[in-house]
Amino acid sequence: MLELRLVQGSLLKKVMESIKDLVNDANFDCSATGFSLQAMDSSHVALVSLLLRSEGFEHYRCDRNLSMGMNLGNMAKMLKCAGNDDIVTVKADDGGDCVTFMFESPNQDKIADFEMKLMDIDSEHLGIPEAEYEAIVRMPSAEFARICKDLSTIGDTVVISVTKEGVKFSTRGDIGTANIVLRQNTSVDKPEEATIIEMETPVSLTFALRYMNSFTKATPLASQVTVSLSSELPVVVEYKIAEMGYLRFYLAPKIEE
Amino acid sequence: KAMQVALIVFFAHI
Repeated sequence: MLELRLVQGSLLKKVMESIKDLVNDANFDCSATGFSLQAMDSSHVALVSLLLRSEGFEHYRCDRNLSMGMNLGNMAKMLKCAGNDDIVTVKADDGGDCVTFMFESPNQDKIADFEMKLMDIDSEHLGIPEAEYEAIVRMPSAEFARICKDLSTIGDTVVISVTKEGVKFSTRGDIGTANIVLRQNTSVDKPEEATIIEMETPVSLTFALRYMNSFTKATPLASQVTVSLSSELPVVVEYKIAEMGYLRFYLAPKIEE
Repeated sequence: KAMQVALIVFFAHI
């Protein structure tokens, strides 16, 4: 038996809106630790890793580890029917073939339940090694989204370079080139507007903007985004989810032939 | 020209 009650149901709505276009079907894994998902996009270039820790739920019951295969587009459709202030409860029986999403309005005057069929998914699980990244950039998530959107009007790829001068986002396309440099900025009153660059070694990597733009759909989840780079590793774009966990996107770089 | 590589180049299946 599984029963997860999330007072801030909008978090789950935002998570689904962030990942449904990147991944079609995925297994949600429930354990004592929390509610998690790891899935790759169909081209095996990008990976989504979600963790919502059990402590973040108002009520978390998971009698045994359970893996539930879901079509993320259908799950997003159902969660879209929840109000932004609704409390969302996810329920499933062990060995059952469906999952129920229950939505309660804050004053309990409207209660809805939506039952969705589960599916068998052969998921490939990748082992993501713990890594020390050469450069970690923390910046406003809206700024990161703006940069990815702007650059994708010029080119298809972005070169992200971190030096002691700052972080540079560059692209080139048929009409010309673009470079956007952000410098470290810790002297703001509002920590959510800070840009913080931790660099061990200068690093420069090339990524497809199409995926970066897809990741920025998670912008409503967090005011800050963390971009972790190492020369021999996929980039990690991380959005923290309140006090509960994270939504991380991994993207393999483009490499010179 | 830069070539897109897959994640499996970096992360192994478990």
